[in-house]
This record gives sequence, C-alpha cells and structure tokens, in this order.
Amino acid sequence: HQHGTRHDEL
Amino acid sequence: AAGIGLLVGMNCPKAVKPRDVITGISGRSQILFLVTYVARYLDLLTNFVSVYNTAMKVFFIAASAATVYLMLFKFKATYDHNHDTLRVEFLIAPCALLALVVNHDFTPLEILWTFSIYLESVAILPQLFMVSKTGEAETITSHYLFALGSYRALYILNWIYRYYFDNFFDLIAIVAGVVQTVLYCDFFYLYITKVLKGKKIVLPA
Repeated sequence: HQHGTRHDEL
Repeated sequence: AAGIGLLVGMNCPKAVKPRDVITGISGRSQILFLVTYVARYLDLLTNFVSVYNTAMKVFFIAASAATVYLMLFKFKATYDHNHDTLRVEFLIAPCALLALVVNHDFTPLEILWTFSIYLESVAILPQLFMVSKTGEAETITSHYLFALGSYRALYILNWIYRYYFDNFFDLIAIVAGVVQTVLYCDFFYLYITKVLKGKKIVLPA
C-alpha cells in the first residue's frame, strides 16, 4: 500500500 | 455541500426566518471551519485534481466566509454569543503543535494541510458546547449539523474502498476523520431518535 501526501480529497 | 448551502441560504436576508438559524449556530465553530478550509485548500494554487475538486474547494471557502460574515457583521445583533463561549485557543494550539510534530512532510503547505485536518476534527466542539448550554437545537440547525457530520462519516466508507481497491490510505486523515465522526455520534443519536420523528432536540435539564 502507498500512503502519504496524495491530497485529492476535500 | 447541502449542509453548508442550507446554512448560508437560511441565513440570507430574504430567508423566511433567518433568526432561527443564526441564534442556534456557533460563530466560533464557523470561524474554525473557515480557518480549516483556508488552511487546507491553499493547494488550489499548486495542485489541480479535477474541476469538481476545485469547484468544491472554492465553494467551501466562499460559503464558509459568507457564513462568518453574515453572523459576525450583517446579523451581529441576532448572534447568540452569550451561549457561544468555548475557548477556541485550547483547540487551535494543540492542533497546531500536533501538526508540527505528526505530519507527512515538514513543509509549510503540508503542515497547514495537517493542521486543517486536526482542526476540522474538533471544530464542531464549540457548536456542541453551545447546544449543551442552551439545552436545545432548532430543527434547521440539526439538519445542518447532520449534513456536516455525514460528510466526514461517509469518507470512512470511501477510505475503506480506497484501501482495498485503490491501494491507498492516509493515516492522518483516517484517524482524525474517525475522531471527528465519534464526536458527532451523540448528536447523530439525538438526530435519528428525535428530529427524524418530527421533534426538535431538547436536552434534559
């Protein structure tokens, strides 16, 4: 799993 | 979006009874939500996700700023500040400290994003405190709070989906989102057992 800083949510 | 739209709409000058909404809403929570959205959506300038994503970010900031403006300036006289007394510095300071310590990346935008996630999870507390002090909530206030709480609760389902099918998870957002949803649980219970049965929320003395 990748985790971290993909801020594509609101 | 429905919740925040409802709040702005009902507070507008032409609404039938704007006073009912203003008196039940915590100005302190609304300021915390405005700070939350501004701190989080600074990436409007640096990170494009989709037209929908950009439109919703602009909507959240604009609607939240409009709410704060209507409450604190335009309808200042009807804002029930006597019951809105939770000290917000006790919420903001720990969130700021935690964001500096627990984050994905020690950069200004990332720290502000993290701060906004932590702050949003507790931003409803002045509102819940206000409801507990007045001992009641107008039905329209209840609908607004339910919409606001559902927004994060529904994300939990989305995160489970993304974990299994998108191989992605963000632990900071998940933990804060679960905390946020737990804080709404008591209210959700009152909403389902009272408001949906046509009664307004009145707490025992």
